[in-house]
Amino acid sequence: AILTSEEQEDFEAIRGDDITVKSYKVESRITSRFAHTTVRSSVVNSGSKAQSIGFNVQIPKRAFITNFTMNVNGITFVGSVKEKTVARNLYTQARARGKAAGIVRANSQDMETFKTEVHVPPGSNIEFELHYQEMMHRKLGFYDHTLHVQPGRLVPQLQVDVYIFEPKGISMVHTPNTLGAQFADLIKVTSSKDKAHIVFKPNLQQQKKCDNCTESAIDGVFTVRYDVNRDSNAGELQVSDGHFVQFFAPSNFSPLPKNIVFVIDVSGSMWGVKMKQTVEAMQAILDDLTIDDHFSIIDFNHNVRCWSEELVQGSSIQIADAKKYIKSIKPNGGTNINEALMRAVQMLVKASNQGFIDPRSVSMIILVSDGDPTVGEIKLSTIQKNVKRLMREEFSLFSLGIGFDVDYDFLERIAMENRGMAQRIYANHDAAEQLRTFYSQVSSPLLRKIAIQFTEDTVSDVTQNRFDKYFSGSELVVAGKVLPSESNILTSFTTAAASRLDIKLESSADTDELDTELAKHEHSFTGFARQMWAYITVKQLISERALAPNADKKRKITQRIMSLAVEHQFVTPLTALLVESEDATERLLADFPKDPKHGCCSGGGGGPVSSGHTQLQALYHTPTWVKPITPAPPSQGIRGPEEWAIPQHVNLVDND
Amino acid sequence: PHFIVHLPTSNMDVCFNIDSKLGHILNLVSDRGTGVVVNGQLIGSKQVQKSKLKTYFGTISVYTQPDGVSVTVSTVSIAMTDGRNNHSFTWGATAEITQDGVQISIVKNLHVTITINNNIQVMVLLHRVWKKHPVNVHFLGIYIPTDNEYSPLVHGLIGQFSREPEVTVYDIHEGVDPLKKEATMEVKGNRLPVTRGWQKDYRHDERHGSNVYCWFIHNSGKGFIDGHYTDYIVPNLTSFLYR
Repeated sequence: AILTSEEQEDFEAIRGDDITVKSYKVESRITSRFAHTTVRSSVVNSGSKAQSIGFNVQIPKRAFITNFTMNVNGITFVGSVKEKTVARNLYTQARARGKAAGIVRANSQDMETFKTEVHVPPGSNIEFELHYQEMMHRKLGFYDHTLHVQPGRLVPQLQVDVYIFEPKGISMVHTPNTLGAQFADLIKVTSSKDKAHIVFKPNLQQQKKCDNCTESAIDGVFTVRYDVNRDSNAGELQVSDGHFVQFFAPSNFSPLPKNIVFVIDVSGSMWGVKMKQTVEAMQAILDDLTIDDHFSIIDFNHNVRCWSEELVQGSSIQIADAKKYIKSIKPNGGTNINEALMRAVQMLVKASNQGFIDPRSVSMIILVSDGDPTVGEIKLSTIQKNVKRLMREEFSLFSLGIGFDVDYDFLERIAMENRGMAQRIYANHDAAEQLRTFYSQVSSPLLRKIAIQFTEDTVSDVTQNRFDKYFSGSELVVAGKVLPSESNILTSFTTAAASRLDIKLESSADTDELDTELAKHEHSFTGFARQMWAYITVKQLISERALAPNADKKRKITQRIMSLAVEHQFVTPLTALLVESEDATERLLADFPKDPKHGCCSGGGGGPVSSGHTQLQALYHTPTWVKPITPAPPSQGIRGPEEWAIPQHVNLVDND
Repeated sequence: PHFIVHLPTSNMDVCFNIDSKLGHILNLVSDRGTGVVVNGQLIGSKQVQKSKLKTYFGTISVYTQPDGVSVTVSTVSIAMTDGRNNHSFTWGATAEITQDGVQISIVKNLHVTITINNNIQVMVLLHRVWKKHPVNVHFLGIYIPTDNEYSPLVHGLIGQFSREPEVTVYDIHEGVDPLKKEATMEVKGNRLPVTRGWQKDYRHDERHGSNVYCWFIHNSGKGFIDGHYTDYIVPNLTSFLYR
């Protein structure tokens, strides 16, 4: 990084017997909800001894890393994504020659920490560059793009740039104050009809915790929130680089009536903050129900109790009674999830059989649990089978896993398998808000049975194009490849059922127009459609794989994921990033980190975790310009370099 | 609004203008037998020109009982309500919507056709102008087929002509304008001076329209329509005509 004279002065001022970060730059280019982010850091070992220099970046869990490069005193290390076994073999070969190091990946609930360390002699210059890609998901009517900005020190050149290009226009863009109130005025937002640029570039003084401090106050999340113009309910069809993306986010429909069974874990472990926050959230959630809705509540520990054996109308009297009931619950005992879910499904089935449920209404089970089953059926796969067997196509299951002890994977599987979704809830002082926010996302279903289709022989490799429900404030996205055709117009047809009416909407797009437009915009991400299609496809395949009924099917899906991930350079559970020096003699390996079975972070008591992520000491056997470090004491069963085995953090593939 | 009434038996077209006020809602079809009512609300141009403010239909409403389904078409949106649920669509996308016996077909930026129980149809055409024009505004046209299956109770500025009156035109002669002949029309026991002219049908060419040659009735259709045009002003978009 080349510093201006003023920055050079700043650099000299902060330079000490330490590691000095000369620059820390984050740039995101968002085009049509798809973001490519680059984090660059330039660091100097300004001490008098050899030191370990680290590069830590927190990235959103939903992102895929696409590249990492490093330049150490002029030697460049370049990354490439390979199938995991291939990458590991190459890495192992390098390790055998003493020419390998590890990149640590670890998960907290929402973020993933990417960390690498290099041990270098004094005066060394290192430049790190990490790339990742992700798709923005619309929730509650807007997209949130979050960047974790954590330079760790005062930095002469610290800059965050976010460029947004949305072809249909940006309806609103702003930066909620998530980084700290003192930085609010330093964030500049410039926007026009279809572009926006958000820049945050504090000088050294502005970064300090206080006037005379030497620590950086910048450690948090930088958020950009925006939404796009929607001039019709038919959605937005975009075609670029031989791929299409259809966005569907209609509004102006009356919500569908809902039938909800709330299934709440009241076992002993829910005692305290969890139950208090759940009760608080339920008060607001119940108040949101209307006379058109029907509901009931099941609370369970080792027993299962129903507030009402049948669904009741959301009248003010019923709601008041339900609120009172919830407040009276005292958590205690074990956990019989199976029985609770069976009862909930049976309640919906009974209501449906009795003609009590409007065929055009939406039926949901919302499960809140904080732990594993301990009573009744405790085998998770059996519970999963039981639920699937009893559920009907028109019912959905939503799971909320509260706290660290819950098996989130299980909750996610039963939700995904039953047309719902799962969410983690941190068991802290704002758990009620998290619960309410989740409920807000599903409280206004507008459409059912949505299908987005195309004329025969115009497209191929289409991602999921049938959806059970569409909720107000969200967005459905379908992508695929455009087949060669005489016509330069691609048309999509969307069918759906609203409250009492059926709709069929048509969207069309010129196949050449957007590429011409993208070429004019300096900061647009021209390959967005291709990458977005690959991103969605890989994500969907990963979900399908988790639910695959047999090993053969799983294997086929695995192959497909690997092939796509390698082609599009995504680091996934099945691929790894191999970083090699120019002559391929030095290597580093980055794997996709596995979620710990139960929560993460043994050290955390609640809230987003910034500490306690699993650490592996990087072991680096050096070329001439680097001195070796003393191996750290083994942690979690990791053995030292002399007994090096496959690192424990590597994600072993099921059934492989 | 320029009205064109096609009389299939007489094989002629008769036209008249209704020169009412901004905001007035004119009843076009009122059929208590089938429970269908079609009303249009007037909007004005942005400025007075030659001491006159032009008026157009800015909103057309089709309402059907007993379902209570109402389709309200404006130059901005097409809204559908059944009294409890409200759904809104824009002109920006081709769409088909079906609720109970009501079907709505929107052709992007062109027209919307509302069909009720497969036997009554109304097409509303969107006329868009340059947004920054100092005078002109977006407006709507309405086209109602002659073979709609109304009940005998149907009335309204257009509905009344589903029972075709007997029309005789005679004494055709040169008029003041050499391009426009004049004549006498006998209809409903009235003798009316009429002028041969032409109006526009925009169904197949939204910009230029095609000419429809017709006998023009002066004074807001007086003598051709039952009563006076002010008899057809109703209070709400879903109001039936009281006679």
